[in-house]
Amino acid sequence: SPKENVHDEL
Amino acid sequence: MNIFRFAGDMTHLISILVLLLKIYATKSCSGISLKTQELYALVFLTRYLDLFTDFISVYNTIMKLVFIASSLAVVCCMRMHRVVRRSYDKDLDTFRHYFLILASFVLALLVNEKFTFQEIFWAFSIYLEALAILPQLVLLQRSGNVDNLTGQYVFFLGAYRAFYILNWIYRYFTEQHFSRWIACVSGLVQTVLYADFFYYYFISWKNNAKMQLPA
Repeated sequence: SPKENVHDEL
Repeated sequence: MNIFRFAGDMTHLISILVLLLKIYATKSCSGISLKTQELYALVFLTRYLDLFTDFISVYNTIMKLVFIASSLAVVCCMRMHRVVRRSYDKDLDTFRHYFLILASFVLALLVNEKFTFQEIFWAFSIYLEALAILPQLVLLQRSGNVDNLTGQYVFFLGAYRAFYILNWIYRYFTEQHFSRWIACVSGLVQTVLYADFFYYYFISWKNNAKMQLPA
C-alpha cells in the first residue's frame, strides 16, 4: 500500500 | 534526505544567521520588515505543532526548535530592544499583513490534506510562508537602497526556496509515492515573488555596486 505522506520537510 | 533539501535548509539557516548578525553587529534593523518577521514566527509556530506528536529525526527536531527560537528572538529584539527598535522603518513598513493571515487561513480551511486541526494549521503555515516575504519586498522597494546584509539575508532566503524546488523535482523522480502539491505549488509561488529581487541583486553583484531598487 502507498506510504502516507508525512511532513518530513521543514 | 537529498543534497538539494540539505542545501535548502542550510541556506535558510544562513539567512537567519545573517539577519541576526545584522541586528547584533549594527544594532539596527533598518530595512527589515517587522511584519515579515512576525509572519515567519507565526509560520513556524503553526507548522511545527507536530513537534511533540510526530518524530521524524533528531535533525528535524533541532532545526524546528532553531527556526522557532530564532524567529521569536528577531521579533522580540525588534519590538523590545531599546536601541534596535529606534532604527525600525515603521513608516515604510505599512503592508497590511493581517490580510495575508486571513487569506492563508481561509485557503487552508478550503484546501488541505486532511480536515484536522494539525493539517489545517500545516497548510496555513505553507500558504502564509509563500506570502510572508511581501511586506519585506515592499519595504525594500519603498526605501530604494538595500544595505549589504539585508540584501544577503533576502538572497539566502530566496536560495532556500530555489533549492527546495530542486529537492521536490528530485524526490518526484526518485520516490514512488511523492505527491505534495500543496507545498510544491506554494513554494513555486513564493519563488516567483523573489524573481524581481533576484534580478536587481544580480545586477548589483555584476556591477559590484550597492543594490538599488527602482522607484
